[in-house]
Amino acid sequence: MFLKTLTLTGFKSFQKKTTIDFDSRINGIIGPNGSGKSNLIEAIQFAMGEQSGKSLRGNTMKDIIFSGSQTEKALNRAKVQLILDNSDRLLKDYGDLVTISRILYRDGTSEYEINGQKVRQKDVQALFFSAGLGRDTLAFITQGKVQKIIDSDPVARRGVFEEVA
Amino acid sequence: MFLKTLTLTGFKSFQKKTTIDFDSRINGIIGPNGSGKSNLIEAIQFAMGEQSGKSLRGNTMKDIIFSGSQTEKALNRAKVQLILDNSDRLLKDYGDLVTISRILYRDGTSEYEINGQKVRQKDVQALFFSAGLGRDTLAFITQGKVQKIIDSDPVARRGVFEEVA
Amino acid sequence: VRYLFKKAFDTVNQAFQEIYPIMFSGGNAELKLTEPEDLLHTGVEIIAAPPGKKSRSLSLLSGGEKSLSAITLLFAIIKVSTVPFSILDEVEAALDEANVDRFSQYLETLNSKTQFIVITHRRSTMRAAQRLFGVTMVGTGISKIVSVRLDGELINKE
Amino acid sequence: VRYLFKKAFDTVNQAFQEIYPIMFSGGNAELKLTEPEDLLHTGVEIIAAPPGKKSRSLSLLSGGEKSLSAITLLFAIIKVSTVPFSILDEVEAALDEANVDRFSQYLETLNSKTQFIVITHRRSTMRAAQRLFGVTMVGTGISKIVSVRLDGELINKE
Ligand SMILES: Nc1ncnc2c1ncn2[C@@H]1O[C@H](COP(=O)(O)OP(=O)(O)OP(=O)(O)O)[C@@H](O)[C@H]1O
Ligand SMILES: Nc1ncnc2c1ncn2[C@@H]1O[C@H](COP(=O)(O)OP(=O)(O)OP(=O)(O)O)[C@@H](O)[C@H]1O
Ligand SMILES: [Mg+2]
Ligand SMILES: [Mg+2]
Repeated sequence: MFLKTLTLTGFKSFQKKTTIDFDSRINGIIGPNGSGKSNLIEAIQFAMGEQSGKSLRGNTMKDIIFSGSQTEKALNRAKVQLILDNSDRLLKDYGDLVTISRILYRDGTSEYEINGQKVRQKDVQALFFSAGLGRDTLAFITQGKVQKIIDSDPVARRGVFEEVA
Repeated sequence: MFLKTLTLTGFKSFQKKTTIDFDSRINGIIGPNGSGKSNLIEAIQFAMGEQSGKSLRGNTMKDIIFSGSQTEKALNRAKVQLILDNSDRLLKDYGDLVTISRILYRDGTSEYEINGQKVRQKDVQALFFSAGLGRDTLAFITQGKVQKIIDSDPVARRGVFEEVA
Repeated sequence: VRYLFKKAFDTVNQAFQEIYPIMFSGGNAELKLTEPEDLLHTGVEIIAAPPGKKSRSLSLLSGGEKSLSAITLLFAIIKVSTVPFSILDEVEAALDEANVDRFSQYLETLNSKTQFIVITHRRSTMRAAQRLFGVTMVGTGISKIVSVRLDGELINKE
Repeated sequence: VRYLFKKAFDTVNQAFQEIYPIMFSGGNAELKLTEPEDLLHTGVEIIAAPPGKKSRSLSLLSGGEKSLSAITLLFAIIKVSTVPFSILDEVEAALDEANVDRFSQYLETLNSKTQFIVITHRRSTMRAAQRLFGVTMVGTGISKIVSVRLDGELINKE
């Protein structure tokens, strides 16, 4: 399984519909400070079922909806869609391609879909957990957090090994 | 006033007596990871009266004494000396040069001296506070802490402005 | 559950001991259970000694040594288990040039197992990427994606 | 005390508003007292809008924007008060090339007032330094100081 495509609309600084095809094994993302690189990663975490606005650097989850710029007005919803290439059938119950999407509205409610079917947040989180990408995985290291892994308390580190188990 | 010379013996990874003359207005320190650059800064903070071992990345203050390597034995004391150029008389009660030193023994006791006279920790801290370098100053930014200044709570930031006052 | 945890711990520990000297060009490290007789609650300790050094408390390690130790643990986990994709946001920011080179080289040995998406400002990580995506923000605070070629002109500009 | 605090706040605030657009090549920022009628307990809020952007909560700023905002606040304080020497340990690690250049250029305007000791891995900061000290660790875990010339050979190696 790998992440084939990321599409986001109205998510943080990505006002317009933006699509990226991650067609390589090592994909680099570069750009000046403040250009929106970390926002892209947070869009992936958002679609994977992240439930805390604080983990996406907001005060509340609504802070991730495009809130305007000097020339553009704020939007009322944010949408992120992931397309997973599952041709290795790591996700046993799905076919070659799996589409996962999440929409967040200004009133704070979210709508999740897997392959076009409405599902709950728990279903999306379970899908990724079964693929070895649960909430405690070390596979996602967000900006500034790499040294915290060494500073963390030994018991807190257990979660990392439970993921592997 | 400026920092003219730093001499350290047995402080962290500096086993042997080491002297640096900071004779320029902008002094750069470079070197590979783990070579001892941040240890140098901590030696300056130690001599200025730092009382918490944790602020120098140790569990206790004794952790700053050279604790041996694969070939060398641990030492029993650490000594750091600063020579300040005070020709602008920022420190009104002192002459052109001011020498400040601190020794820490394995039993945890410290000895401070200003110009060869034994003094207390408070006296050294007061000397630097009167020069605008008190404990809350923003002038010292240790590794990894620059972004925390922005993340800190508004009331915690007051100290920075009180220093300036 | 206890049996699975111990098995996961042992395989990661073995890989961690193998990869550490590669990432640090020497030295050695291992993982230890804080309470081996209570597998349901035990914590995991990291013992590390960079080359030439005695093993000391982790808090005395340098910024770069901490980053590299954490990256080594991640690589050990990726090596022994299934991690479909991994996302790293400037994890090598504190590393010197020699360590960034070792980081990007090891990344290349793992990419057949795991897909990587790495945000970086460092040259040798960019060179390890098979494809680069540029993110820019036009004057009005809106982000856009531009495709960049990995030719010399981009790398030199950086 | 209250009068001195307010005066210090006002002068730093003015300098902060002046330096921010220099460091960010545009945009604007200011400091605000959370409780202006209670000068003994009030906190200090930072309001910042990088060029082209609306001013949003500080937590939404990028890593580099946070570092640069903090550096700007330090520079404002150095500009208006007496700070004999300042020690900076890799403060520009998260900055892109353009921002590191602005950082090192501004450092050069302040060094007549304040002496700087900066630990760095970045080229343009090294170039701004009038003197470089190299720290190395011989194989046995002991640190030594070597003097380095600022010639091309060192910088290219980095
Ligand atoms: N809801 C939102 N609407 C519009 N813009 C937003 C929103 N949330 C965050 N931003 C903007 O996104 C920018 C931060 O982007 P991001 O953190 O992705 O930068 P980056 O490319 O990772 O930079 P760095 O290299 O400094 O880490 C901020 O300037 C912020 O103003
Ligand atoms: N008491 C001690 N005795 C001997 N060595 C010590 C002592 N305390 C710390 N060290 C060593 O000092 C090293 C860390 O040095 P330091 O943090 O100064 O590195 P650095 O040059 O700042 O590296 P980086 O670029 O990664 O930040 C560690 O490897 C540690 O083992
Ligand atoms: Mg970022
Ligand atoms: Mg350091």
